[in-house]
Amino acid sequence: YVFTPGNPKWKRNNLTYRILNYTPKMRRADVDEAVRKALSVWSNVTPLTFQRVEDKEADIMISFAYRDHQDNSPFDGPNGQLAHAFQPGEGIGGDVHMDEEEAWTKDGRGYNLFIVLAHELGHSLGLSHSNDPGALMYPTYSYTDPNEFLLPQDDIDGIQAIYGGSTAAVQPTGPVTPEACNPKLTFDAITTLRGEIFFFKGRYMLRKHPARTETELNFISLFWPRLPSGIQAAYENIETDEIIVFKEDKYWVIRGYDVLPGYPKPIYRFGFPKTVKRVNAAYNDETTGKTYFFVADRYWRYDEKKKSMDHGYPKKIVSSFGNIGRVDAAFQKDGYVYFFHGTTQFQFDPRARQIVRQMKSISWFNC
Amino acid sequence: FPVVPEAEDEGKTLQLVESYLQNFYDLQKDGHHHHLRRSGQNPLTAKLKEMQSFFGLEVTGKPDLDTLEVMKKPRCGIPDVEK
Repeated sequence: YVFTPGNPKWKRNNLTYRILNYTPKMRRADVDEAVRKALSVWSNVTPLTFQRVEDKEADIMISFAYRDHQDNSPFDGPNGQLAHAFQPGEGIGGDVHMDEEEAWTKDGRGYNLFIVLAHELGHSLGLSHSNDPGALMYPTYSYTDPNEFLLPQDDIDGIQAIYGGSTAAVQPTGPVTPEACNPKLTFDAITTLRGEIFFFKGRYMLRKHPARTETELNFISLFWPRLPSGIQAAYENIETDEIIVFKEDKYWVIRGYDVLPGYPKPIYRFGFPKTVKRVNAAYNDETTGKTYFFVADRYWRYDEKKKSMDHGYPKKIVSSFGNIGRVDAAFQKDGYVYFFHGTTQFQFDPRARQIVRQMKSISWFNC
Repeated sequence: FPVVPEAEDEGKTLQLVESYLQNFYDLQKDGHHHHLRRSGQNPLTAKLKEMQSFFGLEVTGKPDLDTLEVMKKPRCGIPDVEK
């Protein structure tokens, strides 16, 4: 996180805000809600309070503006610059200007008003841009479902360094952006996809292309906005050129950039008993076309052609794969199966039916 | 005339790079047109490196594809560095 040069801050904790005008692209109630929610992002983690006022000057004046709006920073039309805000201070200090020519929405279409407002209010309170790609104060727009939004730890650390902690008994914490070479890094799910490997972690995915040394970090929502964060299992069906991802008792089917319509669907369509509430890991055997699902200490085997579970399952994981413990994530590549358990990774040879190597979880990232 | 397509692209690229660095990395508008290809440390190259470093890109000082992709992303109008 970065403080605004000169460390400007509000001298009071009880601030006021006013919504000067509205965009015709959203219902007024939705704009009010977006503003209220964006302010609560910051008041939830600090002693700050925000009271709405009408018909008088407020500390934070929020408005939608068009091109040159007399503040020496003209907007540039659709896309490009979405909004800007002014550091704490009298007059224009603290004010937030949204570019009226953007497609403001309350969901994943266009630009989500809540997300952009929450970012600009960070400036209104004294924060500058952070170079943490997962931070709210990162300069470029990225969509997160407002219902799933959690203020990242980098932003919490920054705003609390200015205003102190929350008055709540328990200090709120936020998601930390995964770093590929962090030896403590564990994964929620892993799948191959057209020769690449996708490692899922929270709302992020680390993408590793065999021909590139560096690892790319993206939000899951960048490719698949309809998917939730916290994917728990995933596998690639090479025959159908699809990946299937799981969370709790639901699954989605993805082809390229598209989540197929009609999903999510219940996992019980695979033939799991109702006692199974979630899938921990999965991989598709590229030789037999069978898919292996790992749940707690057991596993099932699914016949993709017959579209049914094979008889004789579930079986104990240890009975077929050895002492690999519970499986967080799994994928198959070049004939070997890689099982991830915490920060440990096991390379399993299905032909020899034994573990042939043990590595760190981050071994794929050229650290 | 006609304009060589690549040259035209370079013109557009230069325009994008210059305006981005003027808006967000305090590249001075000094009326001189910067050259993407001139070796050595012209102001544009220095600012480009600063931007690449901020976004965790490979610091090449050149407007490579990854850098241009970031420059085209919708974003906040506040500069990334002190203006």
